[in-house]
Amino acid sequence: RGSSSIDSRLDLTALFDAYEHRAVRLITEAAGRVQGLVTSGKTGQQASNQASVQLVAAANAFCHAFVLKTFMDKLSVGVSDAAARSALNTLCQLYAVYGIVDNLGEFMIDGYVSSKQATMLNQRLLDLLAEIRPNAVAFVDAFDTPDNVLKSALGRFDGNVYEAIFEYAKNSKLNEKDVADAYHKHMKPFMDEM
Amino acid sequence: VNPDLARERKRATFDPIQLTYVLYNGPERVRRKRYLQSLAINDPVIANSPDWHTLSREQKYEEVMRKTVYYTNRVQELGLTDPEEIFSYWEAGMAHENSAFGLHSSMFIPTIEKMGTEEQKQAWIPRSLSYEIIGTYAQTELGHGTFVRGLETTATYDPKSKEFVINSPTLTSTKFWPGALGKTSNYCIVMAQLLTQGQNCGIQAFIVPLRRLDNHQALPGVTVGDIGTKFGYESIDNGFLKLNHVRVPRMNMLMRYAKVLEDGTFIKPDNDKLVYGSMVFIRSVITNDAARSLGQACTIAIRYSAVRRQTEVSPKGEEAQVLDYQTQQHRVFPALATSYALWFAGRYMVDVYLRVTEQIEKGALEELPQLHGLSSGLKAFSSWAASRMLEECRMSCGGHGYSNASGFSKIYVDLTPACTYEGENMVMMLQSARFLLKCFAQAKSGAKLPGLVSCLNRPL
Repeated sequence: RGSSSIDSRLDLTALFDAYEHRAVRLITEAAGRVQGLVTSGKTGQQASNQASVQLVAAANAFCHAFVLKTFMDKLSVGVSDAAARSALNTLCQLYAVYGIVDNLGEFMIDGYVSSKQATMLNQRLLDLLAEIRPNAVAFVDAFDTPDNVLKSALGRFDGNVYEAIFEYAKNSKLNEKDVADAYHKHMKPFMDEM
Repeated sequence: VNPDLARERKRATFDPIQLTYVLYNGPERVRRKRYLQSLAINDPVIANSPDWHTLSREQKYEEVMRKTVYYTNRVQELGLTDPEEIFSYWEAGMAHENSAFGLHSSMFIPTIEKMGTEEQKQAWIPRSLSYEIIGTYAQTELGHGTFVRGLETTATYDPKSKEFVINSPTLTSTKFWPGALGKTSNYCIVMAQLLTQGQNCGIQAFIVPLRRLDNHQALPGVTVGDIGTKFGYESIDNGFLKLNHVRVPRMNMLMRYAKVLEDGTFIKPDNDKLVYGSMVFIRSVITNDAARSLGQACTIAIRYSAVRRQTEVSPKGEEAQVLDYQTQQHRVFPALATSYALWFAGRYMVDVYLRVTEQIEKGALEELPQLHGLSSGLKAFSSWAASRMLEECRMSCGGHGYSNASGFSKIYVDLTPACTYEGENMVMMLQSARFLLKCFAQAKSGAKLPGLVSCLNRPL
């Protein structure tokens, strides 16, 4: 077992704790690297450049934790409908678990998340996909985006996708003439010559 | 309604309207949003607009100018003042087409409001609000981007005439990229190195007239034009600007914080970062844009995946909905979760921005570094994530995702510039990291850190 308290219940506080740990560790390591380079005689700017990949990783991890935190905060105070809150909680779990699985090295490198926990998270990620599946369309309907804004044959609210795609095809400017001008200008002379 | 989609809606475990209320801050806001959207959608002046993808660059510029002028008038007629309501109204009629006066209202006017003295606000804000002046904000140069200290444009104070001489001394100092600079704007806020009494006093903001107000022709010493076609943003005349010793009065430097006295003496601002306030606002808004665009991409991918059927899961069975394939779920559901996550983060950031700017107005600058540091990183984080995932949504729709009929291309080319404008993302992340290092050093020396960065007090 790693130091993290994450288990198969996917408690959001435990998941966030892992994000926070990862961010603090990466910031600490980047700061250590910069300090080490300065101590070895580099200027501050040279040191920053030579630690820049680590610095970006640290800032990225901090932002990732911040985004998860605002999602959790919204869940805890901003959703009064119980069914909606429950569904959104699953989506928040997916956000947190996917972020860990996608960046597993950064969570595991110091053993904070163990390989056993990582295996469990990989499996639970697939479970979450199945849990979200029945609500997928409802989740996107909730964005309340009118068809006029989406302007998509594929994403229409009524789902009449194929009719819309075919209609779009018929309106192609190339279909304004049965025989395109390019045939007369280039294709026919070429074919005659050959 | 397609029967597969109808069945999906019946099987959901919650009523989506409840989440819509959460996303838009309550039933009243949703009702109002829908009302304004229906007004825009059913407006005959806009309803029969041509298919965007069939228009040339020039036609797109003109079409958006037509819509912008029309909607600007309609917004005034309807008496809309709430930014969210105005956005809902505009979006319904010209989604991802970009207002021709977008930078005028989001950068030019707010910069004068935040960085101008009362006298300066009196001089320019009423004329800007009545569209006598249409302005933009020019910081980036041909050879210099996010590193503002490297900008070459100069503003040299002449105490004899009490004027600044604004100059582009090199080819690389040519202002390049600012939106609406090429053909639309007649005024501009130019960020330039202030030189006075033989000293370089750093980057300051100057109001520079570009074009005559009677016939829109470029003023003497001003070379201005459009930079050409781009990946997207085709309706926007991103421009270049060369200034050849253009003289502007002393009052044209925005002097609420930094000042140049008549004799050329420079008075420093309390905080250098105050100069970049307008960019911080836009960065805060970018997270919202990223969330909304990714949400739209998810809407397309998920609805289509519910309708599209492909290959039998069991031999001789019916073709399965693509959404039932685990690989498809693995592609689009994390994007869905991310769009919700960024939505809430974006809302939070705009709230923080409004709170902190209110404090700044009262002279309290303590939270400005935190806002600056966090908004940079979050802008990069959100635009990167949304661009990458939007592309994944597109590809999850197979060949039809490549057609302009899918709607993806219009959203994508509107979203992905956010990775480079208002600060290239890698530089933004490094800026954020520098802020975090400073906080970390404070934490190590025993300081108790406030708010968002308090986690750095945590022992490993």
